[in-house]
Amino acid sequence: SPPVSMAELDHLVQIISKSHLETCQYLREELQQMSWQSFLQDEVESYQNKPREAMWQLCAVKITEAIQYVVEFAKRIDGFMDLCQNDQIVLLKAGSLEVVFVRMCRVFDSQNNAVYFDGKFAGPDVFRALGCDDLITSVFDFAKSLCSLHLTEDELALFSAFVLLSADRSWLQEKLQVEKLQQKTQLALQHVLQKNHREDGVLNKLRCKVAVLRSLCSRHTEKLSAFRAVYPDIVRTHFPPLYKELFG
Amino acid sequence: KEKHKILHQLLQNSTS
Repeated sequence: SPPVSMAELDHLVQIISKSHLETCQYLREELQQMSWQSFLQDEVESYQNKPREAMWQLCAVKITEAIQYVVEFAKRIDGFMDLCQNDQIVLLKAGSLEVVFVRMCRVFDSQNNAVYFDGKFAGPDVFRALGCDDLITSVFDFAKSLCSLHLTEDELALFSAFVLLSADRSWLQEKLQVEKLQQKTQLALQHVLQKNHREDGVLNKLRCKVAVLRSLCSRHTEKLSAFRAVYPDIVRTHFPPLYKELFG
Repeated sequence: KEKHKILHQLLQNSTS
């Protein structure tokens, strides 16, 4: 395919960064105003004392809210809406939760190992009632390690698009189209990293994150099916329809 | 597409 010009890369970076900021759910200014307020001990205990199914439902609702912003992000990415509808659905079904985990580092307080959740900053212990401590720990570890790269908003935007436009997803009908889009997005990501004078290893570190994201998402699916085996009615009647559609 | 009606609808909606 014809070489991508510098101007085209700049244009792609601009479009994807703008799409990211328009759909990022929490603006940086909002985050700063929140002054990283964490849950008080009695609030933590009230989450811990929730029945398992109630905490699962709350988390499913929060994940679904975040995913809807990711869908809007995807719709604004140059070229995504030109893909066939099947592939748009395949990419979002497989990648939306991965982008949610990437975006999580924007609302993560590394010093206190806490993530913005349900109004305040929550440590892993808030999620104890889920019965998924191993997965929660891995998700927090991932957020902390992504935070340590101190990505800028445009770097995060490009990395999110790169994760979403994965040409190796199964069930893609026009794999080549997605490959072209992903390659251009990767070039744009490299372009941004160079423009921001990032050291060389950052792109490779980001590539390694992709494998971790895949693992986190498959473990989420495993935990969900284990939960649903015990509480089939709760999932059917109380979980958000979009969540069930994506992960059911 | 049939199995993903909600996602399909979200994709059809104008970018809100």
